[in-house]
Amino acid sequence: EAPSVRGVALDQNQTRLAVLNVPDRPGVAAQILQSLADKGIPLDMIIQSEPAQGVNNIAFTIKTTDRYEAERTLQQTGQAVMVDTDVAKLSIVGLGMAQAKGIAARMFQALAERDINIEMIATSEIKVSCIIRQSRAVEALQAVHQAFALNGSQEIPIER
Amino acid sequence: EAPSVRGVALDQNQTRLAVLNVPDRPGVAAQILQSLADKGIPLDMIIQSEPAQGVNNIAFTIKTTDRYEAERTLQQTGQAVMVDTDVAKLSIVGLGMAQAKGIAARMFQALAERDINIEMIATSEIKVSCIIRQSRAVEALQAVHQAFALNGSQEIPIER
Ligand SMILES: C[C@@H](O)[C@H](N)C(=O)O
Ligand SMILES: C[C@@H](O)[C@H](N)C(=O)O
Repeated sequence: EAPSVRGVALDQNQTRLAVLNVPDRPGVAAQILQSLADKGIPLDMIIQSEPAQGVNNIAFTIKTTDRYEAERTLQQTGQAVMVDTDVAKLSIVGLGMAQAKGIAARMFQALAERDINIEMIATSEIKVSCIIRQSRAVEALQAVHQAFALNGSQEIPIER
Repeated sequence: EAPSVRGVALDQNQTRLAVLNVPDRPGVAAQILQSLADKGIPLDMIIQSEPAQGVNNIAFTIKTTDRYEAERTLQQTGQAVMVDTDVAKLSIVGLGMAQAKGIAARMFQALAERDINIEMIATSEIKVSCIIRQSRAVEALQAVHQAFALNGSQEIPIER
């Protein structure tokens, strides 16, 4: 079956947290993740890019309603924590996204045409997700919807 | 249905590329992604974490067989490109991974116990993927397999 985009999903109930400049050595990510799990805080996205000079950042997105607990938990483990509640997660959902060439590019181009900055990116075979400013969320949803010529019935407007 | 891990997947045929210190403004990611799509190079993971001081890095993983073409393409767009062929992608695959608290922590702990460094992370509701050194790949697969008490019949050993 040809790769295809089936829908667009927007989640405005997201907060981004990041722990900054943590040592790039085994056990660090596990300890941070476990401290959040021990408090029963579910994580939506976990994003970590390349390390540099022996340190790295680990970014998460959580439900905004969990932000105080999550922030407190991370601060207790001695981490420098950045919190940003004004984000939204915009995703395209489909099949064969990894093999399909240019699907992510098309999504990003739709955002670029409206001057919407892409702050974070994570992908899988069935989903390309971006973190953008919450203030641009609905406009971004419409832009990507149009870019993939999806009619109303194919929209998955809000994730949980 | 309770969240659960169904299997572990290891892909050793991965190369990581990163474009470094690109301007954090609309259109940058789109242009880079389009240049790779125009050459017909499929991307597996795309990872971008938080920007800092007006710049960001964008990391990708591709099939190692596409590395020369991808590197050349990115260099032609004027980017500083980092290439690392000695990586492997290890993933746990399941359902309800985002809501399940501690699944990623458990995977990361299994790697930490064997002193395996986690270089990159990206997650979705059905998958937690890490980039690790290729030299530790098989050991990492076994460690995570054991951590989730998966017997041999549930293994999804190699992605494409
Ligand atoms: C930074 C963090 O991911 C570290 N590399 C670890 O393996 O835990
Ligand atoms: C860095 C890059 O992702 C940029 N923020 C863009 O929107 O294209």
